[in-house]
Amino acid sequence: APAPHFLQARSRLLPLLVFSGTGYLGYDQYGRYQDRRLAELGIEAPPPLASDNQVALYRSIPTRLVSRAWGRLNRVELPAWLRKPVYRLYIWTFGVNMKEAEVEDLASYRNLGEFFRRPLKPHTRPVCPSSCVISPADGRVLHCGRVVNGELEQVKGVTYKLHDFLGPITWGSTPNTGGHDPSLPDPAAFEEQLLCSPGNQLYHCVVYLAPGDYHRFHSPADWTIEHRRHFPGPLLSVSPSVARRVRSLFCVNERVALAGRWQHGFFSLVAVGATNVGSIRIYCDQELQTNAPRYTTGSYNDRSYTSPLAASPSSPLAASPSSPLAASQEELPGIGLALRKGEPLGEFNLG
Amino acid sequence: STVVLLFEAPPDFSFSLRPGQPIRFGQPLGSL
Repeated sequence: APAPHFLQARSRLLPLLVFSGTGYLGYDQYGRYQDRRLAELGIEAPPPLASDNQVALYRSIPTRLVSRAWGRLNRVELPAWLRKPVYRLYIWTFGVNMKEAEVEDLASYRNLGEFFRRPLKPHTRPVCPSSCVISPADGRVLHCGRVVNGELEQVKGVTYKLHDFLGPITWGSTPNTGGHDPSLPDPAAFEEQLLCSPGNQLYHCVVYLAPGDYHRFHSPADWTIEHRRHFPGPLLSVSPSVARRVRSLFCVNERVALAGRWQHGFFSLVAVGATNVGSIRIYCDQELQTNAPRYTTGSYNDRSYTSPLAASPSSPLAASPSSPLAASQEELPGIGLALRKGEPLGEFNLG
Repeated sequence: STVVLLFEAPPDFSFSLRPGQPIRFGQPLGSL
């Protein structure tokens, strides 16, 4: 008797999948072999950048919508019997160290979103007392070094422009809302504008937070935040494999840039969102809303922390009672928000 | 998610890190 129709279709599909899969693996292995050969010869292979069409195709995926749906799903309270298996699977998949978590009892986390932003036990992360700048988060260093000619590196060999990343320098003047900057200044001149002291240099460091990492971030130095700029945008993945292929990835994605000053001049911390981790919370800024449908991509929304309104106790910028900053934040009217090294600053959330 | 730090410092600032290195909150990034 002839085989059923679905079995016939499967038997035709299987060789096709096997051949295409084998072909892809062969092509991938050949690429790796070429890289090894070049490395043996002392030639550094350029990173295989995605073409404009590939990036456009990726950007056409409604990542913001997917991210918001993911966030909504992760705000649903899980039944008590389901919590431990779900969180254990997450712990096993991403290598979470629950011994460091302030609350080790898995059943007490109502949903995955709450579990994701879990705080750590006090003193689990000692803050280096001698260094003037510390890591603000747990993660992996993607790149660090000097800013050269107004360009930063997201990974070795893949650069992006400082101006595209931070937007025009308007802090210190009238705050701008929803602005676009038509002028594109000389990258090196833009870098010079940021520097406060002649002879100083601009440095940058990129820290990637993997899914299993502690997802809160802290003040990396003693500094004063003067300005916040929120760039709504798509939420592409920022995993190292994507960062190696998509140029200017950090200038595309939704992000929150905090700018201010420290003992040596300009200081900035930029939190960049991703598909799964689309929303960013800054504890001292209750007005900030990220990954919200009302914002259009390609614009930015500014907030000055130096205005008298920003520093008044009734201001929405004042730390909320639930904020980890409530007890320690130092408000300096007309100057900005003074933070000490290691103080809680914000967190990433699922969706 | 990613955190990017951008700061001004004297030219003798040096990072004590290398790309790919795991890092924890509170660890030093570099020194003057």
